[in-house]
Amino acid sequence: HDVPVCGAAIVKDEARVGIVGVPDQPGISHRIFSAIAQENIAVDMIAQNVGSGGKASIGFTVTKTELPNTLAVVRPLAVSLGASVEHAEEVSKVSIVGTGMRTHTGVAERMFAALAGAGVNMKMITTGDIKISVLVDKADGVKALRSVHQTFQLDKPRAGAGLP
Amino acid sequence: HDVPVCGAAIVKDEARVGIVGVPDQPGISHRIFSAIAQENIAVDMIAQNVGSGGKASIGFTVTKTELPNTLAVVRPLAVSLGASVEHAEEVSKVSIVGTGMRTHTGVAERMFAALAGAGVNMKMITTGDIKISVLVDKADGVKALRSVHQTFQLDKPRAGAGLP
Ligand SMILES: C[C@@H](O)[C@H](N)C(=O)O
Ligand SMILES: C[C@@H](O)[C@H](N)C(=O)O
Repeated sequence: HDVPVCGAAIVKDEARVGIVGVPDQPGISHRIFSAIAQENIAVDMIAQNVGSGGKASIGFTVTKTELPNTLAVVRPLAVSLGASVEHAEEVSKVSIVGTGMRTHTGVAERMFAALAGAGVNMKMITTGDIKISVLVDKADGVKALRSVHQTFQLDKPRAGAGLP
Repeated sequence: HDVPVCGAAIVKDEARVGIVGVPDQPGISHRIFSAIAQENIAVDMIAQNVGSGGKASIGFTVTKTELPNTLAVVRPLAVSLGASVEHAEEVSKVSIVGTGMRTHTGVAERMFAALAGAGVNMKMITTGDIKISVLVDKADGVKALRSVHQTFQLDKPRAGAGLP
C-alpha cells in the first residue's frame, strides 16, 4: 500500500529575503551564498526562476532571528550587483514529505488544491523528489498545515504506520 | 563520519516552462497544475518566487517529450489568467543529495561555487531538506555534473560506502 505523502510539517518563524535583478551569469549565486555562509547563517528554502533581459531574482528563507544579519550581508552586495533587496518577516514554511511522490503524479497539485480550498496564498514554492515546500503568511500557517493534513489523510492511522 | 553530500545525478533531457505574470492569489497554482495533472503529465521541478504588483511567475520542468502536450494545456490557461508562457527545450537538471545537508551549513554554497568555477550558469534553483537541484543548459550538463562530483569528492571511495 503505497501512500505518496506520509507526513506534513510547519516551520512557523521563517523570514524571506529576495534579491531582485541580479545579473544572470555564472558565479553570481556563489557570491551571494558564500557571503551568507561566511556569517554562518543557515539558509533554508532557495528558489530561483529563470530570468529575463539578462537579469534574475533569487528568493530564500532564513530563521526569523537571522534576518537582521542576513540583510546586513546582502544589502551591500546587492548594491554592487545593481540589484535590490526586499524581505518579509512573518512567514511560515509548510511542507509535505513522502517517498511515494516519486511514483505518483499530481501530488503537488493535490497540495495546491488543499491550500486553494483553504484560501491560502502561496508566496514561494520549491520541490525536491520526496518533499514539496510552500511559503505562506504566518497568519495562514496553521490553517495551511491543517488543510494538507486533511487532504492527505495524515491524521488517520495507516497500516504499518506505527503501533496497532 | 558524516558526509553532507553522498550523491549527484543528472537528468539530461528536461524542458522548462515558465508562466509569467499570473495573479498572485489563492487557487491560481491549483488551476495550472490540475490542468496539467489531468493530462497525466508528470511535473518535475517547480519554483516560484514571491511576486510583486499582485503578479507572480511560476517555473517548472517536464521531460522533453512532454513539452508539446504541456504547452497545449498551459497556453490557453495563461491567456485566461492574463499571463504569458515561455519555454526552453534544451535543459538538464543537476542535483546533489545527502541526509547530512540537514546539519551542515554552506552545502548549497559549495555547489554554487563548483558551478561558478566551471563557468556554468544556473537557470533555476530549487531546494529540499536533503536535495538541491539546479537547471542548466543541456550543453553545460555533463560539465556541471563533473564539477559537483569533484567538489564533493563523490568519486573517492568513502569509509562504509560499499565494498572495502
Ligand atoms: C542568477 C544566478 O543564479 C546565476 N544564473 C548564477 O549562476 O549564479
Ligand atoms: C502564484 C500562485 O502560486 C498563487 N500565489 C497561488 O497560491 O496559487
